[in-house]
Amino acid sequence: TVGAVARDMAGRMAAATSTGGLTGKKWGRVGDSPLIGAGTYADDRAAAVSCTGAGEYFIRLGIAHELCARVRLAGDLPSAAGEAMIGELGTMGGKGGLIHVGRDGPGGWAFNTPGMYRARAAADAAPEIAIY
Amino acid sequence: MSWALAIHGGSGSMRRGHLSQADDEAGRAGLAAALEAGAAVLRRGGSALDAAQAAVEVLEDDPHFNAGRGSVFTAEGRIECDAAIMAGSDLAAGAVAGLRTTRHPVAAARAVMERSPHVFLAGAGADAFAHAHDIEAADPAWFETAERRRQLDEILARPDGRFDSDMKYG
Repeated sequence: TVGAVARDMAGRMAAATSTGGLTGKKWGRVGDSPLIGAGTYADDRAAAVSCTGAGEYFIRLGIAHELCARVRLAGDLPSAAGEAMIGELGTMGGKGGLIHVGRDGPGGWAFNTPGMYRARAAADAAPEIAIY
Repeated sequence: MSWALAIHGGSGSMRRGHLSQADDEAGRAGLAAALEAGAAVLRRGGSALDAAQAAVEVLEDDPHFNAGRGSVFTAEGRIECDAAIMAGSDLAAGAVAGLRTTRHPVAAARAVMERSPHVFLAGAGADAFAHAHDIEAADPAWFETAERRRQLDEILARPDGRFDSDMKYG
């Protein structure tokens, strides 16, 4: 699974996710990536989010939308909301991660797996690439 | 307002030392190329939508990532891709599932968002919609890689194994 979240100079945000799914998947199984609100969500009033991991858990938690709702309604920072959502994911036994960008500041991420391919760049920050 | 971009290429059980040097370098190179593709759009004042799509399309073409080319195989030995895209300004969204012959699934999702009254299309209909809207088609062989085929063979050799646990190649 791959994804990107962006905020442009006009302050508009967008999220995109793309995946081949699970190795050996059967019966037309679809995970969270294409489900708006689960693996992908963007709302200029809050944040843009893209997820990766055990999709069934992200679907049940509605993670991408829930993160945006926490920012919009509870005033959370995207980083705090992202950590909280990954915490809930772990409590359910799920594994994975997410990236987010908010109305200001650089993008960020949260994950509970040993590794996550991730990178970020911003107008006023040096690019960063990491795996572990 | 200053621009910002974040990307991911999947999460999983890869631990330091778990990936070969070559895979580690290939993963970082893929991320760097995708980051630059998206940042270049934002630096010239382009839209967040275009930046997110540009970054994802680079990763869809990179065989090291599980999306587009280099996707994992289904139990039947096929490749079926899913994608979504969403604009925060008006909550417009597009999504596709089960694509088999569309090179950039995220481009198909964007076409659903901008050129259809729907949000989510699946299966053969989604491929047909993409091709009817001039989204680049690709032969199923384009998506296949030997490493993903090997991973499928490994999983099929353990039919009793839970197909999404330590054997997950997400």
